[in-house]
Amino acid sequence: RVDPPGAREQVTLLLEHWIKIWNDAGGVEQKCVQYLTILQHQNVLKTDESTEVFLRIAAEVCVEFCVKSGAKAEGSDLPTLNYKVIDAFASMLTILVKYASADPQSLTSRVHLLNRILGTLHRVLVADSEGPRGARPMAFDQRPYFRVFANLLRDLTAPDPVVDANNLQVLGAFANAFHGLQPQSVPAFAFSWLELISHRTFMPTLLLAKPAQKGWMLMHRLLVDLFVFMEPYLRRSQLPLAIKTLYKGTLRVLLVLLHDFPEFLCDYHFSFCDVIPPNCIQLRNLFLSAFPRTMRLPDPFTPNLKVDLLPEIAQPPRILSNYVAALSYNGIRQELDNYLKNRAPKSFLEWLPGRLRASPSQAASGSASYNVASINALVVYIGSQSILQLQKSPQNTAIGHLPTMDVFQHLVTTLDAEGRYYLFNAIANQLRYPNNHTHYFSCVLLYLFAEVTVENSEVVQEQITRVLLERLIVHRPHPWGLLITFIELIKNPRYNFWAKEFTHCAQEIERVFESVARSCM
Amino acid sequence: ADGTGLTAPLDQSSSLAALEASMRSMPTNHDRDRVRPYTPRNPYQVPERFFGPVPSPIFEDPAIFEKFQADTLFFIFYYQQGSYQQYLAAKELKKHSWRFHKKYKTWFQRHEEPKLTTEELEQGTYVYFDYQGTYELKSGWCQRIKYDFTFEYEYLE
Amino acid sequence: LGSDLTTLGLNLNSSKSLYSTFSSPWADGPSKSEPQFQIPACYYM
Repeated sequence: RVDPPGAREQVTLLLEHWIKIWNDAGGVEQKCVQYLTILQHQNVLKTDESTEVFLRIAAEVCVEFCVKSGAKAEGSDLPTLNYKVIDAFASMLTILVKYASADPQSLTSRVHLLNRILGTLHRVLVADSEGPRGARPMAFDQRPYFRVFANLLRDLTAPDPVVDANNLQVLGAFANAFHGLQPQSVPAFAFSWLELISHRTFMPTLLLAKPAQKGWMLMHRLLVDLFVFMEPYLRRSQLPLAIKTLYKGTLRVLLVLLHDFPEFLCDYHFSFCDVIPPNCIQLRNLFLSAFPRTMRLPDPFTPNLKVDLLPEIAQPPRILSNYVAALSYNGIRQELDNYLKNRAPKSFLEWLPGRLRASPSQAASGSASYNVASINALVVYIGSQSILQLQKSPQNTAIGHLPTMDVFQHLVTTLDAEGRYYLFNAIANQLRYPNNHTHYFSCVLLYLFAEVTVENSEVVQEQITRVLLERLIVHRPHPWGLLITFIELIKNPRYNFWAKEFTHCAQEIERVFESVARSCM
Repeated sequence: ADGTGLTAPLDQSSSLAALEASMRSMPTNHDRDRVRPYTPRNPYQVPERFFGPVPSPIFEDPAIFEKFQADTLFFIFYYQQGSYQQYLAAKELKKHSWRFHKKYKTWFQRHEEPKLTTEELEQGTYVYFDYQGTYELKSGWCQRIKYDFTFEYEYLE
Repeated sequence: LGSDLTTLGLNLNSSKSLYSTFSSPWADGPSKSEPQFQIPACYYM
């Protein structure tokens, strides 16, 4: 970009003037508002273009000053930054939002200016991180930008009579800005980004804002952004240090969500499972072990626990993720609905496994040769249809008699080992807190274990066992539904579990089973 | 910020390189903690060994508020507006069954069980904290009793 | 096998919210600066 002649000097002078006013005001906002008259007098905010030029150059000048004036810290090659100018700059932006928008008493007007400011900061940050001509220099310092955003978050989410209870608009502006700065777009800002989206003036406020689902949608999108970035690296067995560090921070954020906002994790569990690689078992368990705060989970180790008599298992879980989308995308939904209604044509069952294969581009990217999202969606959709059918059918209708079980059984017998693994994973992903999905899918998994009719059925039984076991042997937390399903499998003589060859195939495996069984029984 | 203009994603190795390079400038406590500048309202030169230059950190501890009497809590509430201390004082007053009336901006406490309770209000005798004084009672800053007062719940904070 | 999540510096048994003292994804313990708090607008005179 070519700045208008003299623009940089003018903006620098204006900034110096602002810093003096800000220092003299001692933090009293009203005393700073006089500065707006100076800006108006110089036509700085007269047009969108002049506003953009002012904001951009001001951001560049302040960041440059901050980085250059850092003091060398002992034992570190990175200078400790002095934030006086950055803090003053952020305060100026706050004053602009509150008092300089077209109609300061209008929240919409304020948010419009806030969006403009955040957009400018985004562009300056990206340009800085990429360096001249897209060279992406290694010298980018994320800290001044982090500081500006953190200050803006603190100051603009504080109670204000104009914003009042409608802070979702302000938070939404920040959420959109952070979505634009997501790690996949600006990896050099990823650490700051995670800290900002989990900031205590942002994340909890967004999740507590009314109406609840709008704030939740925005937070959900940001977490998906995070996992979309990390997914290719988490799939590998060895994590680079930077990813390990980012992952550790992610775990902490998720633990705060699990403790303070478990319902949020519950209601979006489906889409989170979609973006986590299958090998991240503890991470997935974190999502799946969330349960509503009002619920008291019965101890899964209670002797003679009658799960089917628990009142909670009659209730459906709330699923806010759009799990039907993946089915509509590859044409499965219509054919599936037809089959579930008419139990015909039989050719549907032959056709289905092929539709679950990954597209050539998905396969080329090195992920599974199956479209795992489609399998996940298919399983949940079948489950919800099945439960509806059971509710309409006479009492004691067995799940094995439903057309939905035809689909499961056919897939079990025709998919290869990899496909079956994803299928069982998708079923096990529904083993969560007591609700009718947990109960249904627990029954499905146990039914498939007991009724598998392929040649060498122990291969399938071993696979079901493996899917459950690998979720149990990792460190806690463990979802309630997972525990009760495994306990049922090993305790109920119907499944004849301990007679299976794979439970004794190797000493290490025997020890693992004994250890898990001991803690279960 | 308006959702357009997302930067095109890099390939994985470039992303990882950028992420790894950014580890050196990860924010630390120095970068995230903004110290609120303390400016005394009426500066006066006093020996530092008697009066510290900044408020004592003991007032950041919620536990000390349990030791304050109601008058002290009211003082903090009205004279430290917008501060963490006002928040803690309000919390402590609520623990002692004081309730804030949003219209009169004062604290009320039931002197006895209400004579009447509906979904919208309760009525009875209350103690309230007079921080302003009224036309009839010019001197404020004390607790007063009010008979037959109606506390509408729409004004309950 | 994952890791022991109880060693990440968060009091998972706390009866209070964790977010009010959560300072950073990479901090080993709760924030030492004042916790997050909200003052209702009606508290301002």
